[in-house]
Amino acid sequence: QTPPPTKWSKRNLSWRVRTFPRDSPMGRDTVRALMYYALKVWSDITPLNFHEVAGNTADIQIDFSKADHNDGYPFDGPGGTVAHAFFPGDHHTAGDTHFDDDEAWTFRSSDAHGMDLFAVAVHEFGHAIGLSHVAAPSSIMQPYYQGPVGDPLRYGLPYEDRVRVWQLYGVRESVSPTAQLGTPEPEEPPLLPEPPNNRSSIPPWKDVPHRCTAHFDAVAQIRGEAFFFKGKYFWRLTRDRHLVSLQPAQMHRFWRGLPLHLDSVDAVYERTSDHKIVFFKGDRYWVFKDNNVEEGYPRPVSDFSLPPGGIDAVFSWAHNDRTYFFKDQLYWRYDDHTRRMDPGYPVQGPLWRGVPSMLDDAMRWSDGASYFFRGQEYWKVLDGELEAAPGYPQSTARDWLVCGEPLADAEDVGPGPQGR
Amino acid sequence: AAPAPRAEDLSLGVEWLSRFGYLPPADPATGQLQTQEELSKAITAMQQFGGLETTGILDEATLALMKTPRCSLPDLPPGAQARRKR
Repeated sequence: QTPPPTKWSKRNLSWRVRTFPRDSPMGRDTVRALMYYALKVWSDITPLNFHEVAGNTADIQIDFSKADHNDGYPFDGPGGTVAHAFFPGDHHTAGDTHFDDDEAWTFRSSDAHGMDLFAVAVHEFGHAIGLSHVAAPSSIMQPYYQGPVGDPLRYGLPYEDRVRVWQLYGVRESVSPTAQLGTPEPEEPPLLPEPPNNRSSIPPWKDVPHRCTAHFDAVAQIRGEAFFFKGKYFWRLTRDRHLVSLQPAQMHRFWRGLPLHLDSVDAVYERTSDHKIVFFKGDRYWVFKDNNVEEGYPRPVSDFSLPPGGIDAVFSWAHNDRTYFFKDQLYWRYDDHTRRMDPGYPVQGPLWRGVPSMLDDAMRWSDGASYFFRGQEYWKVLDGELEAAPGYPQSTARDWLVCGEPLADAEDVGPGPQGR
Repeated sequence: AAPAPRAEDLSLGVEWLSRFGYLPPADPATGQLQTQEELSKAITAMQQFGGLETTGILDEATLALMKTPRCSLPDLPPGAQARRKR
């Protein structure tokens, strides 16, 4: 009974977020990034390519609208209908996607009343490329909102949806060098705003630490990227371990809400329970949603049942989804989901053989391994192992921060405090 | 026997079923009036699509699903009811 499918005859489709949610705590960059990843879900498995444009000619115009917005599908306030998209075709609205601006759009939120923007966007972009509703309960194209679908970076379409979109567009050929030349992958936008990396934002060189000689205060994996903190600065590495800039960014200009007098942090981690980012300094900690501090912080570290004095390091071990706090030669194990310290801690460290008992910081990484940092070295522990991998420690500066390579030296303008 | 749906639930149900493609658009002559059989068939189709037990009546689970946040687009394409009728 279904009509002949409508689909795009072209394979390169442009998109643009024309209007943004008005009262959402989500920043514009986060909204854009979520749209990017929701479209990527479809382009990962089909020959479709999506690229963001600035003008009014985008194939897929994305709007946040309220009530009757003159397209025949009026919104009805919170709840009810939350979004819609127009099927491909010759009409000027083909592909356009509208979200009800009266919904409480969220991203990685523990708020049960919020509407996960990524989940809804994946569904609506399914319409925008030609898929209609289906009854299958596991399909993203079933019409009812069923809550968040998980991490945008890791989300994969259910089998039914993959089959249906393949019926329309075929399967994306495996990436080959020639295919990449023809259809270059767009640069991935970050889930967090870019740190300032233009020269004018860099303060006088005498105050700036050098990434190749620094003993880092804290290291964390945040939204899949690595952050190395030193003093009032940090370096950021993309998911494929490329430095966003050789120059450090200023902590306070990016992590909005950290006190200006804070000259360094002790430890940082992304909480697995709600993906908020937690900064520790001395007896206090701050919780960030994206890069904005939450109200009511700082709070005392006793909230975690930690003693006064703070911590040296923190990370979540992927193996058991527990968070480990380190201070001097002790460590604690904490359950972020129940917000309780596991009984029997602290214990004399380290848990992992070969890893120093006193740490600067630690982080999990997307390869499944855990990385422990101390001084200018780091140790790698493979997923689920209790012993450092052979061959470690290695140089943090060389392996993570592009030091000791001719290209890095050539590009590394500015003398730096150590006189390089 | 299941209790008869309240008038406002019935009204909401008919409006909902029309909006999402389970009932044909309202006849200008009769307004939103539908035959009981037509309504029951539409409810059954909606329940089937939504993974509910197909009772053909506006029970609590059906009304709850109708109040669940959802996409504005219809579940059945325009004219599906006519084809089903034939």
